[in-house]
Amino acid sequence: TPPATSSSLPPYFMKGSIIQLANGELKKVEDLKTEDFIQSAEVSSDLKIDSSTVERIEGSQNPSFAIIQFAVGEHRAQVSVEVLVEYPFFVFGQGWSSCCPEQTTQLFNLPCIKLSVGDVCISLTLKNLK
Amino acid sequence: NVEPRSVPVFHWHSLVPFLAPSQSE
Repeated sequence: TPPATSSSLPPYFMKGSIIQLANGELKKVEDLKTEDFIQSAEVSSDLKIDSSTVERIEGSQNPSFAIIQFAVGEHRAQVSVEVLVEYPFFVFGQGWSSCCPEQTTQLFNLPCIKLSVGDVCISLTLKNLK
Repeated sequence: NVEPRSVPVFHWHSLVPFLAPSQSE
């Protein structure tokens, strides 16, 4: 399966962006905590949080991109995504992390640290995906 | 008078990647 590709940078990672949680609370993107995602998913009827462990990070043919391989969920299903190196993922208990945190911070002003193999990222799946 | 400008509000799940393993069964 070819990796999923995200070629554009969404605006909501910009520092100061207002994010609405599932309970209606508004928070700035840089203030989000692990619990915010977990609690939002708990009240969602169709989405659930999965733990996605970074298993491998490699360069893409295009140097602007990286290919990240995750082990998703309790069955550790292998999923690869190709993303811009500055694309941030939220790591459990740690916060925003990307392959190139300097670029993420430069582009979005978003505090960000280096995404590493072994990091456990927050991801979503459908509750009824079986 | 200054008109208040609407600030975009994004939904929380937009920020989380949807990593669904392909279901073959």
